[in-house]
Amino acid sequence: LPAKFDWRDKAVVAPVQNQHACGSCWAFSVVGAMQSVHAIGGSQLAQLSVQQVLDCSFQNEGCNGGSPCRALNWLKQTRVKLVPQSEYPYKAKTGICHFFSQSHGGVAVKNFTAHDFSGQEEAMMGQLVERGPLAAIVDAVSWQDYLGGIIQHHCSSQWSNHAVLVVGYNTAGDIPYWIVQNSWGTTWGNEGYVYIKIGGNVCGIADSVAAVFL
Amino acid sequence: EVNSEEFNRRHLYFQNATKRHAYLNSFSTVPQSAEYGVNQFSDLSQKEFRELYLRANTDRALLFSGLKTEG
Repeated sequence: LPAKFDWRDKAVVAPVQNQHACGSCWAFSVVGAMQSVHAIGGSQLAQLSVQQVLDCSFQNEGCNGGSPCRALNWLKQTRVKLVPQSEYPYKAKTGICHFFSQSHGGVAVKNFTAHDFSGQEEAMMGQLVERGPLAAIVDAVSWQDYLGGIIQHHCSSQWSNHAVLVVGYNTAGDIPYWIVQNSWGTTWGNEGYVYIKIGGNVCGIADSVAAVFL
Repeated sequence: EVNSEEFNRRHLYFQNATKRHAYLNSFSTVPQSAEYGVNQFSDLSQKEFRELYLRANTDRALLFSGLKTEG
């Protein structure tokens, strides 16, 4: 594995988004992974509709919350094609699902994996390099006050409550860390990103990690 | 408005946030450590923040076994 790896260097990570006052992080993390894997496969990097997942993934609860795995399961079972963000823009509130014909263009999930990599974060690094950016759930209670730097302490792995996109890692310095895209806008953290120490499952970053296949 | 009920409540949340920052920063002893401080969420209570932004449900995933499994 390379000492550091960042999918942003390959221009396959879409810009940081802002979920605003809506509990839609789970949809942002899934759509972020799909956008990147689609671009890694050779397509133009295009922003896909988070609102479509928010409104239509019926096993989840829209702005009241959801889980990346349940969203991926819905996408896999239904073969729903996510349309471009421009066709179904984000509104930061749960709406009525818009349906599109099968002939309508879009990106569908063929399959996904979800694994607990706790105690095996090096294998998670391999998964990231092999599969592309990963949707992960974390405990982000202490992120309310985060300004920047590498989170090493006081971020439990007991109770997941937030979903994010792991886009890279850097083990070249004194403290190895994950590079994680959040969905709270670019004014939060390191221009919208948070760095989490690798090892010890800090913030529960390795508890449930999903890779998508398109 | 200054001294309105809302203002006083938010001011209290802000004061609580600065205490949290001092506590969390006390662990940041090595270079590159995380820093905590005033940001766009500092006048939210922890309960408000959680209810607005921390709504992901826990997914129980299989322990990675190193096998090449799909799905």
